[in-house]
Amino acid sequence: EPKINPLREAMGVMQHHDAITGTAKQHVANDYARILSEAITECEDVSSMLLQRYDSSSTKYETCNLLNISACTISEQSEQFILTLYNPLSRPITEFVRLPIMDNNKYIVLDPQGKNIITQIVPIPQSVLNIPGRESLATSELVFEANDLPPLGYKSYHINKDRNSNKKRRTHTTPTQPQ
Amino acid sequence: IDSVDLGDTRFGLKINNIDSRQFTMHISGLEVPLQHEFFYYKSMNGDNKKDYKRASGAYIFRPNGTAVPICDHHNESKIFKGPVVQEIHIICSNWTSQVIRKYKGDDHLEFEWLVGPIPDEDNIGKEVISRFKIPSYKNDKTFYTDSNGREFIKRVLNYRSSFDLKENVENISGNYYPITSQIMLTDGKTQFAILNDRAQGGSSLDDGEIELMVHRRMFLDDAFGVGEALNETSYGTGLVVRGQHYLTFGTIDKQFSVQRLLAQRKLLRPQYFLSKKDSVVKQNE
Repeated sequence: EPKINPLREAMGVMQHHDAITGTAKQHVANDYARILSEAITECEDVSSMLLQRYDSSSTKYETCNLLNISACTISEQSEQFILTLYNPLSRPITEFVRLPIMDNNKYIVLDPQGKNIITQIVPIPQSVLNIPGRESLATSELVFEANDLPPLGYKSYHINKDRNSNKKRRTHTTPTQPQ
Repeated sequence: IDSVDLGDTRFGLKINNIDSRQFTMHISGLEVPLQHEFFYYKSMNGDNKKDYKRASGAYIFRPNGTAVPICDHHNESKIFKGPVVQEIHIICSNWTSQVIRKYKGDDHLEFEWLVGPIPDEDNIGKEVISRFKIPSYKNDKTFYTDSNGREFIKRVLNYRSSFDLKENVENISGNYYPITSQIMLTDGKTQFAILNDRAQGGSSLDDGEIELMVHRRMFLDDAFGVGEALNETSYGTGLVVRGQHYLTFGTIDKQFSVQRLLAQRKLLRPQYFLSKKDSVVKQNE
């Protein structure tokens, strides 16, 4: 509860437009971003602890706040990692996952049953790579379909860089001619 | 090469490669022409001493004239096709670009826009919009906007249901409404809707047309209280904003469910947790 309360407070107290939008003074908007950021980090700790209970490990579960500019240290730099998705809806849904990666290495994605999932690698647009201040090394995104995410539940995917793949076979997506 | 296709004849988009504004939607075998373009409104300058001298600012949107196109329509586009997604990367100008994509099996198109930093050299405020248009569409000056994701509210151009609007001097911003999740047109048989990933201002200023404001940068305060111009800077240049619009089109009997389910999927998206770990698949299962 103490770790969740700061986000409750941030959401509850500061929803007036003069606190959070363009009609807030810049330093007020910046301060609200700070409050939200700190509160979200505390909630992430709670989510991580809950997930650790599920898999009986001490591995930290992290979020990537910069996925909106196609940047994520874990997916870019890890040889293997696990993506766990939480579906907040009360019905099963399909999510098309996009994870930033550094190069065109081939990746193997396994669903919770160990079944190989079809993946595609798409270049990140140049305009995103040029965003001022973006420090990510990712140049492509790994895209795959995470289907049947359980209602209000979790599903995990193993993602491994395939070191044995031949360079020529690595690129899944190439510019194509019209069909 | 004159055109390229995303998706298929059940739901797809043909893109005119010579003029990147022109598209043709394929909906269940039908062909529907579509135009998409980025524009900006020049912000009104003024000293706020009289109403007609009021500047556009953080509180009010007050354009000076009609929308100015941003794009160079002859820029080279790149198309990528694979088993999961098909997408086209379009560069509009050196500060505006877009990716249009269609995921396998989806019944909507995703327009991922990226705008900024808005240039400030001419010291004229700019309020950037993304405008979709189906030229032949007849919605009789009527459009629908959501109310915080709940029921639709009927909007009619230059009309207010609760009083007699004699003259709308602000005939652009006077028809703007908050769009928190969706704006929709209908001709009685079909529905044409754009869903957004964040609250934006939007309108339909002409039949078949939907516009949403995606970014704004101004250099004057509008004197409503904040005392600062809406001129956010980041790395000394101005903000870059990236987001998505989702386009749906189809017959009325199907579209309400398509829009509702899509809004839920996009506004309450799954949360991502990543972990570096060597666990075995069995444990993960």
